[in-house]
Amino acid sequence: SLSEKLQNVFKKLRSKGKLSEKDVKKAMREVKLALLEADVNFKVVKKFINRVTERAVGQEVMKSLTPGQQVVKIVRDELTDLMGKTSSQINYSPGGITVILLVGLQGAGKTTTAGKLAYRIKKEGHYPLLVAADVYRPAAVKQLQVVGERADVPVFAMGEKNSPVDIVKASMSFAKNNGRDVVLVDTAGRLHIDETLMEELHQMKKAVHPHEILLVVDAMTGQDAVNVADSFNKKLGIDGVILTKLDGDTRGGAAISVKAVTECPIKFVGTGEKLEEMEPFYPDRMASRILG
Amino acid sequence: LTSHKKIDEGLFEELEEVLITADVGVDTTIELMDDLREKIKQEKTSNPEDVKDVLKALIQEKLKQYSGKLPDEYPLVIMVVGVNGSGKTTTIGKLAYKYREKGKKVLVGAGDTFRAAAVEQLEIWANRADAGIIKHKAGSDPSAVIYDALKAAAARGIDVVICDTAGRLQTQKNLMEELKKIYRVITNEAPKNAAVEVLLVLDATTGQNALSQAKLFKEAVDVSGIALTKLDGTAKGGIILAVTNHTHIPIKLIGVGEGIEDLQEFDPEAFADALL
Ligand SMILES: Nc1nc2c(ncn2[C@@H]2O[C@H](COP(=O)(O)OP(=O)(O)OP(=O)(O)O)[C@@H](O)[C@H]2O)c(=O)[nH]1
Ligand SMILES: Nc1nc2c(ncn2[C@@H]2O[C@H](COP(=O)(O)OP(=O)(O)OP(=O)(O)O)[C@@H](O)[C@H]2O)c(=O)[nH]1
Ligand SMILES: [Mg+2]
Ligand SMILES: [Mg+2]
Repeated sequence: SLSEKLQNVFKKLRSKGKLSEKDVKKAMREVKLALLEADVNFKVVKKFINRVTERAVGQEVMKSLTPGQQVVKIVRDELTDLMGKTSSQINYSPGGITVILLVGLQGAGKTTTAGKLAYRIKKEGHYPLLVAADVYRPAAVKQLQVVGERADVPVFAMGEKNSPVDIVKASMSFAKNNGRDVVLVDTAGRLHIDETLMEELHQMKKAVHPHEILLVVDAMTGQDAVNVADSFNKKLGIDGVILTKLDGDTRGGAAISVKAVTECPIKFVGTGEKLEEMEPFYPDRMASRILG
Repeated sequence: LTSHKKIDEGLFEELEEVLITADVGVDTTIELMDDLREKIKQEKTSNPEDVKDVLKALIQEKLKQYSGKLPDEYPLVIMVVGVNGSGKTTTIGKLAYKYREKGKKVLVGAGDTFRAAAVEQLEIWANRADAGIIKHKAGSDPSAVIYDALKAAAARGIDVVICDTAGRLQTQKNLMEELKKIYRVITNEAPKNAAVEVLLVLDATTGQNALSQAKLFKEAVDVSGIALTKLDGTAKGGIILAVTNHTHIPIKLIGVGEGIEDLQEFDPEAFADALL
């Protein structure tokens, strides 16, 4: 683990007595490697190392009797800070219908997460409505209907012959007429470089003014996470992120990259395929996981 | 790459950054850069413009050792495995279509009996590809579905059986055991003269975890080929270098879209080109 590697670096250095800038550089190299191996984006790592180095060559480390532990603490603290706060609530509209849009790349976990969110929102005393706006993927509508059935939440669908924008517009009237106060829209997976499909999301946003546009990201995403998040944020505007498949052994550095480039909170994390397997996001736990 | 007047450390750093950003990973990047410096010394390369091409050739060489072709011997059984959402079911649709285009009779086995609407999704692909499908009701034993598919294939003179399995994380021990059981059914029940291919589907957007996926899936069901999907995005799939290095599994196919024809045979030259 990184803590062990840093302890080793500083063990060798302690015999020399004082700590030099060169020694800190050695330690920072270990931090850089650990973060890259955890899939944190290269440019984000560079910025992070610069900030940590600045603190590490300061008095708190140079004069410390346990410089190794000090550096580990600084790295952990800075990483936790980068992750933001725990802000795992849904921003419900103060009056009227709350509209939440789930967006992201193909296979990230949007449909499954829509079910989890619906389940949670219902438990919080609201009346959610799931909307099947993916008309492209074979049996996507059916998948959401099965998920809705399991969560005991109604699903609004108009088959696969209508445009997603029309479906979402129609779902709003349906929600109003049926006492549903939260509309949860499951959209088709898409590439951030697909202009037509990104424009479709833009049209959807203009039509129903979502309160939350949540980007669903697979926790095992590599360096590309930064491009995806940046693109979705610039072209559409993101209010929050949900990180999925954290029940695996991926370190999840994509979390840092996404947070760094969008400055949006990571609201929830997916920890399995079942409805209840979604938890609030804890920055300190994520920091520990990334540091290995 | 910015233009350099001579081959200097700045040029090497830039190339390192390109590799890391392509998900090649730290260890493999260090290895490649060492080989690059060695090659440049050997070939007495002096023009900085040529350095990138030397690196490209090195990467191509590595990949050529481990690239393979779509299996072309019959009867053929293909078992498709991989983590959740990587593109297995869609890839099966594309594969079924490819074999139908070759005039082969294809049957798909709906071995994902767990996920919502997994069978319905596969059935739509089978219809599009003009392939038969064997399915049981939701929650049934995947091994039983695959057993039935193999028996039906033998009875109907099917050339290619493609088995879909549920997505699973390589660290889920009970699910990996389930996969081993399905594999045993295939090795026991496939015709004695059948070729068996275990195809691991990896998502090109995946980072370093792809290496753990390849290692553990190989350990469990002796993966014989890799399909790298979603290369039509901006992810480069550089992790495939470490994967082939460590596991020696040949990369056979790449997914470049969501349409039935968006499956291509792996081309090391094109891949190395796109990587840099
Ligand atoms: N282990 C695990 N699997 C998950 C998690 N979230 C989703 N999945 C699985 O990931 C796969 C893809 O999930 P989907 O919900 O279909 O993904 P999607 O984003 O809607 O996919 P598209 O609509 O095709 O873009 C499914 O097998 C899910 O069961 C999670 O947190 N953990
Ligand atoms: N852009 C792009 N999308 C792809 C590609 N291959 C698959 N997809 C999409 O990725 C998503 C997931 O594909 P699936 O075939 O359902 O993946 P899977 O591995 O069977 O998923 P599970 O069974 O849930 O584990 C779908 O939206 C597919 O259309 C590809 O090569 N390019
Ligand atoms: Mg979906
Ligand atoms: Mg599938």
